[in-house]
Amino acid sequence: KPIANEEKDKLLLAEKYLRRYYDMPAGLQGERKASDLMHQKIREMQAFFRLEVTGKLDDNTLEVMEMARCGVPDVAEYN
Amino acid sequence: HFPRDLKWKNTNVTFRILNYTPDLRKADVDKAVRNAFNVWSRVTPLRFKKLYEGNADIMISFGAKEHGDFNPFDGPEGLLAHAYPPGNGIGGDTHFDEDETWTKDFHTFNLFLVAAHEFGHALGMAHSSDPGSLMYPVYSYGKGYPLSEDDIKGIQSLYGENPDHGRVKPKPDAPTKCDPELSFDAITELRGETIIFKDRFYWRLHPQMPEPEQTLIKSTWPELPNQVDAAYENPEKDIVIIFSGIQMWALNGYNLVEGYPKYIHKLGLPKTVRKIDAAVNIRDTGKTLLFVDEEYWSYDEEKGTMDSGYPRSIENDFPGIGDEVDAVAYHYGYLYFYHEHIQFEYSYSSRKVMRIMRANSILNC
Repeated sequence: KPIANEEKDKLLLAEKYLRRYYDMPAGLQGERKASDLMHQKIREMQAFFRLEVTGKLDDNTLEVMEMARCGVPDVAEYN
Repeated sequence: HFPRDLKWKNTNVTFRILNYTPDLRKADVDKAVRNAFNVWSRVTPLRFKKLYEGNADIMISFGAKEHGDFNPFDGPEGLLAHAYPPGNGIGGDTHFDEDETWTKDFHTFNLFLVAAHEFGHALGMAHSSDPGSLMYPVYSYGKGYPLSEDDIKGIQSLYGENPDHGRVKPKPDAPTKCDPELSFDAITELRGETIIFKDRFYWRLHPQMPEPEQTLIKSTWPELPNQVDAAYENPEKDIVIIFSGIQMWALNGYNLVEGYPKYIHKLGLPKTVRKIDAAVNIRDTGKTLLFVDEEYWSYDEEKGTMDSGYPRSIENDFPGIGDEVDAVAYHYGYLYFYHEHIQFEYSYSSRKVMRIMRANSILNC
């Protein structure tokens, strides 16, 4: 049980992060499309931070997502 | 830059501080804001005028959670502040998260540094991927002039150079790992990982991680200086000793050990020694070798004293590696000496060089 919660927390953190800083659209996109989109946005973020681009939510990627930072997005227009 | 290279049409920009954080004296906030604008005016024709009423280009405020722009803050840590690109209305406005603790030193989070970054956005700068840039999205503390070459190039391509100001000395950009001339400042093990120090950065090598990860030293260890001369791990005590100048720090993982920094002369080195070039603990013997110019000392970790009969000549005792060392590591009976862009694999038992490689071959280059 706790493991599932932990995984879920990581996923929520990543979703929030990618929505805020990588222009990932909110709301329902249908199962398959949502996960493709998430992997694509994770790759974008890993490329920006010069991490290994895997599209997966590995420890290094999560570690960067938890760091204190500026609220302006890393890509696209800020309005 | 932001899309369409948004920028202010003229270089006289106004700002107004709408409210103040209770974390700092008002005068400290005024000073942090003024110094943050000075960072950008030093390298451009931009001039910043403070208003005390009415509408200014850059309206500065502190707020928590939802604070009026539908871009809510998130409580302590995480999101620290944000700013809008140049433009009318909310354009240029800069908001700081009041749920953070704002400081004027290395404790998190330094208001001057965050403000300098946010004003970069308010002037038209977007985020940089260079971890050594002020416009890098992740917070890190550092002293000195905060703009890197990347930052300066970016702002000057929007507003031009500062006509009455000579070149400022930018922070050096992050070192690139596959630069053939790359040399190291220091190298140490840390709980199974290899840490390589260069300028204000370190690479972290983990056996399972194909790519070395580059980070600012101060992002991980704010108390450490920006420049490391030597480092070694004492696995028995699970500590890493970091040397810089005549001081040394002890790290237990990511925490600084109580009572440090200390002077290196506490180890028994003569006062004439002002800097250690390299250090390594030989696990099999319990001795730590300290390399200074063309000589080295042997320190007995068990007794906590220098061995007698030192210093000795590097060239005589380690034939084939030359007479100076930048960094040294020890793995399974081999010493890895680094000098300039060369790495010597030296067999401790047969006392000879087995291989000569480029220093950055350890970084998969």
